[in-house]
Amino acid sequence: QDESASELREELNRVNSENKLLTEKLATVYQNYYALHHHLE
Amino acid sequence: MDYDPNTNPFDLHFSGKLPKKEVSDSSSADVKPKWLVKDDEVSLLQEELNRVNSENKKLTETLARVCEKYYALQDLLKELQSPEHVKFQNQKLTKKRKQDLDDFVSSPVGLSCGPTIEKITSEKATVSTAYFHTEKSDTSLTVKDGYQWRKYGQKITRDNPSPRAYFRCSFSPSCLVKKKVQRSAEDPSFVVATYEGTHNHPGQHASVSRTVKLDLVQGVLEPVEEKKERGTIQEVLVQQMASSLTKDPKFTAALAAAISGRFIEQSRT
Repeated sequence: QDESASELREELNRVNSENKLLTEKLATVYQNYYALHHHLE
Repeated sequence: MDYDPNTNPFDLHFSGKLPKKEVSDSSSADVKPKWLVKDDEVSLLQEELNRVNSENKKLTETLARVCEKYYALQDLLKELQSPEHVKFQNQKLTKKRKQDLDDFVSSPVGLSCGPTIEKITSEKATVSTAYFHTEKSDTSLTVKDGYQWRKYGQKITRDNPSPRAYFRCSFSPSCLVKKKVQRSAEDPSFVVATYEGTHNHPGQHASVSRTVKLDLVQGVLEPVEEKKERGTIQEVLVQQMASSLTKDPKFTAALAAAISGRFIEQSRT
């Protein structure tokens, strides 16, 4: 059980980090999208 | 514009690049109750992992959608900036101007100088734009549109270095038509006149229309030649009116009745 909990924590860490990167990328793309949209207007 | 075209939001294979750091397992290290059995801890971790995975999925989907729109906009921008598109737009504009010019000249009220007219009709007022060809070296604005105007303002706009002059119809306040005149920013060989409203009186024919001249420094200018021209115009107008009225049988009858009525009144007194 100790081993199972450890693996889960590791996986949770990994997915959390991935989520953080996804959120940052999404923010960047949103910003670029609206800048481009504004430019085209 | 502040955007980074090198952004590659589809690069989602970054999980292998992530640093392998341990969970700051505060729930298990600091707050973890001693009575919590290992099964419960595994269950909670699994639940949290499911939640984070679901969030991860939603984020990935949203990112894909936004990226798709972003790339579509980028393609549109490239298309608009392509030399072929710019050339096409210029040709289209030239054709439109020529067509409008032909339409206006062939119309019964067309002026000999042939301005290009674009009309936008709204519920409140009719707005029309006319382009008048002018020499680039000519610093004054000359607009022959068949009506007389009174200037009431002038200002410089940010988008165009040439001054913009504002006019009211000389029949104001009975006629509320206004216009603004400015040299075209795109093509300085044209003067753009924008009209608001429709005249409630007839204008003068092109052959007898008065030339409205603006001196950009001194404001409204009336040179001697123009005064002479106006005098000639008035004479022509009077002759035309007299000619048309004498040909009108109703008018002659009404005139005869009025004169005879006046004679009768005088004979009574």
